Amino acid sequence: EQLFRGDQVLRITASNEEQITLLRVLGEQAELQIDFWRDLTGPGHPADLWVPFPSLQAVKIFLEFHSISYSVMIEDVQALLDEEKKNMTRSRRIQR
Amino acid sequence: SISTFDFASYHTLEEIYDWMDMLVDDHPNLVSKIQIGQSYENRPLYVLKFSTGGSNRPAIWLDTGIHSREWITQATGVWTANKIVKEYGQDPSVTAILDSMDIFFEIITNPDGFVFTHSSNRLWRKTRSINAGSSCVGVDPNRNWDAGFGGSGSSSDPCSETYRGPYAHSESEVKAIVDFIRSHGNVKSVISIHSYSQMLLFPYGYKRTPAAHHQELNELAKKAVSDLAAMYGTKYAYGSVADTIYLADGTTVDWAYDNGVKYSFTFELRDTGRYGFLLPSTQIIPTATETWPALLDIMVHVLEHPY
Repeated sequence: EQLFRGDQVLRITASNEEQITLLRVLGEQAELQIDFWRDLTGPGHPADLWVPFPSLQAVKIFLEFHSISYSVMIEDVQALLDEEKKNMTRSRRIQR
Repeated sequence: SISTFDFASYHTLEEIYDWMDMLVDDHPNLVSKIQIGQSYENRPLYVLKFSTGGSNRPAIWLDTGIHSREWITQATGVWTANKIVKEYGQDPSVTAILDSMDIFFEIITNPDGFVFTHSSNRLWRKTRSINAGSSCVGVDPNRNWDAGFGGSGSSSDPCSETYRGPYAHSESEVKAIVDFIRSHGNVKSVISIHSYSQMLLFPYGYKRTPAAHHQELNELAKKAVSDLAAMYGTKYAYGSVADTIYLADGTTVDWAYDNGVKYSFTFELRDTGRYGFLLPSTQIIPTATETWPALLDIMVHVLEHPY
């Protein structure tokens, strides 16, 4: 089972077309293994970017260097998955 | 049993397939189950057929969960299928639709991916087909349709989340729907449901040229998102795929529209703004509930505007 310990989802809001272009370039860097969960649609619209833990520093430095505003939407993807799994198990136990 | 099934929880493939059997058993005169093909890993591709009789009636196609990680979508599919059954004979709109049309509903459109999200990688989006010459697995089944296939709005890299596949309809999950809709020949609407961006979109995605019925589709989308918002205030964007998000090649709705299905839409269901694909199960019922009036708007419009 693949684990996602420390992976984060960042909510990014590009303020202009130039930042959108930069984010698209970022998304094309295969070695970062990032994934746009909610895609870029235009300036002012939020995009959600899943970032594996090993790429976090590089991505955050990139965003800050280019003054692209972001917030952490999911602090630890694995923690949420663990919670979801627990809920499913509990729900099945209740049914029985 | 059918009465104790918990619609407010996420379920495995087996649980959902079992539930479908129970729904059919409980409503044999309204619901039947059709197998339209097999997935790459040989799982059956099931479609629920809601019909009150007649042969080759005009039909509405619904599918949920072509991107396996979008769990709120499959869960909304289960709730919606149940709602259709419950409302037939009660709600005048549902009754009118099913008295003259059939509804085909594929709740788990990408079963291999769905099972993989439960067993190995909760965030898996694509199919599970092996890609020759690459260690990366899977094709994005919403870039695999023969509508602008291969353009820049998809990826040729098997490791990408939007990998289009080696050729159009290479994925058995896609080919099964294509064959079914073509052989049916009387499908009037295709509604493909995804999550999560809160949008209601229509053709085109592979080009910026407006669809021939752009104005009608746009007005219908406007009404649908307005009725959706009336429930909990969830705001949806609407418009063509290319105008609203970006150029996307090889998508379900574009293929449907280019193959004569005028009322082709794709939903992106809600997020609370925090969890993305990991929406807590407490969101299932609110999401499904608010989506229902919008779905009904489209289906009623299809009924009232035969072509």
